[in-house]
Amino acid sequence: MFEARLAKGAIFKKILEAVKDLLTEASWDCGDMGITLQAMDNAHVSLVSLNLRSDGFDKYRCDRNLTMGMNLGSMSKILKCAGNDDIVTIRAQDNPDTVTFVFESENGEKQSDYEMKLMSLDLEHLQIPETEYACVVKMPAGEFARICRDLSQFGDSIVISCSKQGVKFSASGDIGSANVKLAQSSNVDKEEEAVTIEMQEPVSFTYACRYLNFFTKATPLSAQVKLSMSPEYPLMVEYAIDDIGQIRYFLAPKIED
Amino acid sequence: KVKQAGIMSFFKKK
Repeated sequence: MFEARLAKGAIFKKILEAVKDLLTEASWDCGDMGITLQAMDNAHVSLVSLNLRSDGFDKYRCDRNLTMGMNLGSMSKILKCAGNDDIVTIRAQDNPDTVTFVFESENGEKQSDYEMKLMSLDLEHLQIPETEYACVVKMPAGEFARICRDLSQFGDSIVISCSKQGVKFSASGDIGSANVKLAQSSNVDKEEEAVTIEMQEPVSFTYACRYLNFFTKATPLSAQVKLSMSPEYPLMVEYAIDDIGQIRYFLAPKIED
Repeated sequence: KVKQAGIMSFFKKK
């Protein structure tokens, strides 16, 4: 028996919005420690790694480890049926063919359940090696989404350069060029509005706008986003998910041919 | 000229 109950059910709705355009299907791996999902996009350019810790759920029971293959478009359709304030429970038997989503209104007067067929997916899991990043930028998630959207008008790539002075986002194309520079915040009252930079060495890499814009679908999950960069390593874009976990996106850079 | 790298050139299969 597997059962995971989350009073803040809207988190699940936001997670699906954050992955459904990038991934068509994925395996949800459930165990004692919680729920994880790892999947590459179809073109194998990026990797999504989601982690939801069991202690972050209001109720969590997992008698046996199980892997549930799901079509994320179908799962998203079902989660759209949940209200923003609904309590969401995910339930499955051991060795399941189906998974059940139960939505309860806050006052307990409405309860709906949706059963979805599972898929047998034979997906590769990748080893994500530990690394010390050369640059780690923390900034407001909404600001990052805005910059990616704005610069996407100029070309299909964004260059992210990070130095002691700050972080610079650049794009160029047929209509011209664009640069957005952010300095490290000197004095912030609200932590979530701060821009902070931890730098070992300056870096500058080129990334595809298309994927960055997919990643920013996670913006509603978190006030801040963390961008981590190193030579010979993919960009990591991380959004914390309340006190339950995080979603990380890894993106391979564009390199000189 | 730049080209898009694949994620598997950085992360290997488990």
